[in-house]
Amino acid sequence: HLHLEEFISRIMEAEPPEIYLMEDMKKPFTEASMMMSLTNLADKELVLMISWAKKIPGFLELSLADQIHLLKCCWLEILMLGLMWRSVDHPGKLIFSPDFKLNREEGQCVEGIMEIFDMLLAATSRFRELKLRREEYVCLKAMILLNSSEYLCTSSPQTAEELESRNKMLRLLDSVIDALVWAISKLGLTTQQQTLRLGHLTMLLSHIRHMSNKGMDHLSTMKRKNVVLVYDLLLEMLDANT
Amino acid sequence: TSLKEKHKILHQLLQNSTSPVDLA
Repeated sequence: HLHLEEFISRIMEAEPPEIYLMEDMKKPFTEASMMMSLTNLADKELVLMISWAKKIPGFLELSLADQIHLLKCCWLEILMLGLMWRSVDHPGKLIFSPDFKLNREEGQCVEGIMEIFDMLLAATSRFRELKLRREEYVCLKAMILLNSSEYLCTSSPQTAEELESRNKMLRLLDSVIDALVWAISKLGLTTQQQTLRLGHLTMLLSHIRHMSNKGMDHLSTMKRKNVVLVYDLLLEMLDANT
Repeated sequence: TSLKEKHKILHQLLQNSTSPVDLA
């Protein structure tokens, strides 16, 4: 029941701090060294992502099963959107962290990753064209968290508790959508331009879902081929998707 | 219980009030 302005300011405050890889980077990368750096960073970011989700107003009121479900579905989309946000002012580069920046050619050393880098760079360019604002970015990220297709489209609640949690989740999604509409309304656009912007921004979410699916397949393959040792939280999240 | 076992770390982090920065 928070006012939209307060809701946005709460999700802005929930933003995770800047994270550093803090590794001695030996260039040129090998397939194993780059995958190790990427997975180490992802593992660190995942811990912060859980803390971020807990700060989204209303998230902790969902059942624990739903919290787990939503996070395990969206984690790679959230990582990718964060990466795009950090990279938006750096054309041609992917800013994984302030001490781990890559260009597309550096992806050559990992089989199959350049295709994903190219998709990420293209989607980042689109956000650059749209001049994505921070307020919009945090709303899109919260929408990804709540937009599990498995949850919304395939499962139906069986118990009263499940039904209650699902209803809470839908109300929370309403709040995030309202917040995004509100953020767009502050940009001084005409009503038609606002509607178009909302459409363009939300349509990008399907591209992010696609990239995440590609990324998940890629990481599973790298793990299966023993290119990289996946462990801890990242292993748990990857296993949840395969 | 199965959720707890399957998602041990995730479950722990969701329930834990310890600063995630310490855990990271």
